[in-house]
Amino acid sequence: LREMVEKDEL
Amino acid sequence: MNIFRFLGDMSHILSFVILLLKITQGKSAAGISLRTQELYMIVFCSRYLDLFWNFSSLYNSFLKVVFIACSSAIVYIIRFKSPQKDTWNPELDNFPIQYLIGPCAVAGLLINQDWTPFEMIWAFSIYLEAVAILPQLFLLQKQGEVENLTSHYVAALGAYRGLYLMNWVYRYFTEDDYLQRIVWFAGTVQTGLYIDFFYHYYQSKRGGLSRPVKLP
Repeated sequence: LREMVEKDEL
Repeated sequence: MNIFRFLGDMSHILSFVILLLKITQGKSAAGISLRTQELYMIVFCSRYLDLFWNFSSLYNSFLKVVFIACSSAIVYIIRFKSPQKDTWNPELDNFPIQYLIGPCAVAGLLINQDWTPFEMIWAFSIYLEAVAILPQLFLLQKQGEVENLTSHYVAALGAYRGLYLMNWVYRYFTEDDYLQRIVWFAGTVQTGLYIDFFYHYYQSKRGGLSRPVKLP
């Protein structure tokens, strides 16, 4: 698993 | 986008609507913590700085603008507008927010995703949001009895946090590459802060009665 970088939550 | 995330955002918007209605129609900010509202304004302004260079969806960008606008409007009304500004009681709403902002800023600098300036600011906003409700909860605690609209406001915010938690669980099991330690940790702390409030909210609202919430 990769730490999520893209910010798709508010 | 899943149903938990969507309903979470909707209940977040609902919380703004309830609060704006309360202070504009009721002409009073009594029982509302300006400190908490200022913290939310700082949270949104710092986290959504990326409006200028990130685009994830129209939905996201639109809500970012809505959150910044609503929290700024609320702070403006309570701080500067008559008659609301005269109903704000600085002696009651005196939580020392510098003790929240300071440690969150340090935590943002030290614990973030990849050591870039925006990631530090973004992590700071996540940590600060987790504790931003504290001045409001302390104010309610001091007053003992909570007005209906104010309790609905806090309940809508709590529901938003709870639904986001479910959204993370759902995404964790349905997406391959989904891991957000910082957000999960801060979000769990944040949701935990509402548990006591929800207990009293449930106690006073059950049976369809609309009694004000009483806090010990």
